[in-house]
Parts: sequence; C-alpha cells; structure tokens
Amino acid sequence: MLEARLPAASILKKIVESIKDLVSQANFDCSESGISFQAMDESNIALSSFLLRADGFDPYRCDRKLSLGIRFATLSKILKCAGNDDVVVIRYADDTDILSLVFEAPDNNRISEFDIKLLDISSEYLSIPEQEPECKVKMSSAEFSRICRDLITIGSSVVIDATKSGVKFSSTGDDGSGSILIKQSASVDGDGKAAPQTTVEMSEPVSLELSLKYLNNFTKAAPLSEYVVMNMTNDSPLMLQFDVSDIGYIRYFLAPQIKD
Amino acid sequence: MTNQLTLNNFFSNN
Repeated sequence: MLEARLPAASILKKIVESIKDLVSQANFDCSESGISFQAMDESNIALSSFLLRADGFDPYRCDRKLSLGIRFATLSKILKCAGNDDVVVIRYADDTDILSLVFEAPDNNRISEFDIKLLDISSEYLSIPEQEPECKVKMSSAEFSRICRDLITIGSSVVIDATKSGVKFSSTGDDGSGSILIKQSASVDGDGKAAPQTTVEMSEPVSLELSLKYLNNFTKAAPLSEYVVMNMTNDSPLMLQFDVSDIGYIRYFLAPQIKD
Repeated sequence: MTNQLTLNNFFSNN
C-alpha cells in the first residue's frame, strides 16, 4: 500500500504540467525512499524523469515496491480540481487498479476525493551512465525559458557554446540568425538584492546542437525552480535539472543533433 | 544538414 501526503498540490500540478506533453502515460515507481518516474517520448529523443523523496511527504508510507501506471492527461485534469494550497493525499491499496487522490482545502471545509483507473504499463528503463559532465551551467530558469522562446522564432535548433566566460545560445533559420550570450554574473544586483546567478564550471569547452522544440517543452518546469542546471558533455545528451524545492527534482535528457 | 540522434545511441536498456 501507499499513502503519501503532500503539503501543497501546486508542486504536483507543476510536475504533471511539465511532463504531460512529452509522455502520455508511464509508471510512477513507489518505494520506501519516495516516488520516481522515468520515461522517454515516442521518438526516443527526450527522457523525462523526476524524484520526490519520501521526506518531502508527511506522512509517507510505502511498504513494498509499486509501479503505478498513470495516464498523464487524466492526472492533469484531476489535479486541476485541486487548489494550489490544498493538501494532497495519494493513496493506493494493494491488489487494486485504482489510485485515490484526496484534496483538502486549507480551511479543512472542503475535501474532494477522486479515483483514477491505473494502467498496466510495461516500461523500459534506460540506464544512464553516471559521468562527470565536461561543463555544468547554473542559470536563472526564467532567463533560460526566455532564450528558448526567443530563439525558436529564428530556427528549429540551438547551438549552446559554453566557455569559461559564459554561455552563448545561437540559432540559424531560413530568414536569418540570432544569438544570446549570458555571461557569468555576480550574485547581487544594483539594489543589493540577491539576483539569479549564472555560473559555469568546466573541464572542457562544450558545444552542443539541440532541438528547440524539446527545450521549450522542458521549460514548462521553470515555475518549479528559480534555477536550471545544464550538464553538458561534447557529443553526449544534455541533462537539464530543475529542483523541486528541497524534496526532489525533475530531470530531462535530450539527445544532441550532429552535422552530417 | 543535421541529424537528430536518439537516446538509445547513448543509454542502454536495463
């Protein structure tokens, strides 16, 4: 059985919104350590994954490993019935094909309960090699979203060039080209407020060409986190990570494009 | 001309 109580529905809503256009259905894997998910899109170009650690829930009970097959369109519709500040209780009783979601309003005067039919999904798991990236960029997630949105008006792909001085995003299309350079920045802005910081750690300069359609899809996770971390290695998939407060993360992997 | 690779080129099935 599973019983997991999440203090704010907004977290689950944002996670589902940031995955549902990439993956139509997948298993949520539940264990003592938390709830995780991994699935590729139909074309095997992008992989989405998330982890919500058990300590992000209060309480969290899962006494054996479970794979719960979820259709994201259904989950998304049902989560729209929850207020952002509602508490969400996720419940699964052994040997059933139903997942229950209970939404409790903050004043406790409204309690809604929805049951979702679970699917039997055989999933393939990809083992992702643990390797230190040649370059790790941390930047404002809002800035990253803006760059992806701006450059898709020019072309279908972006070349990301990371050097010690900063990160350059360039795109070329039939009608022209454009580029945006983000320099490593200080942590304090003119008003003395902490501003989102861009940091670049690298062992090698990296250049990757990537599909902007997918990157724009990934930026749907930007509302979850002020920062995005990009792990990049030449000729390897990009890994993008958005932290989910301090309880977990969403990660996306995107295969690069190569010149003939 | 650029070619889009897939993740199967990099990650193995478990």
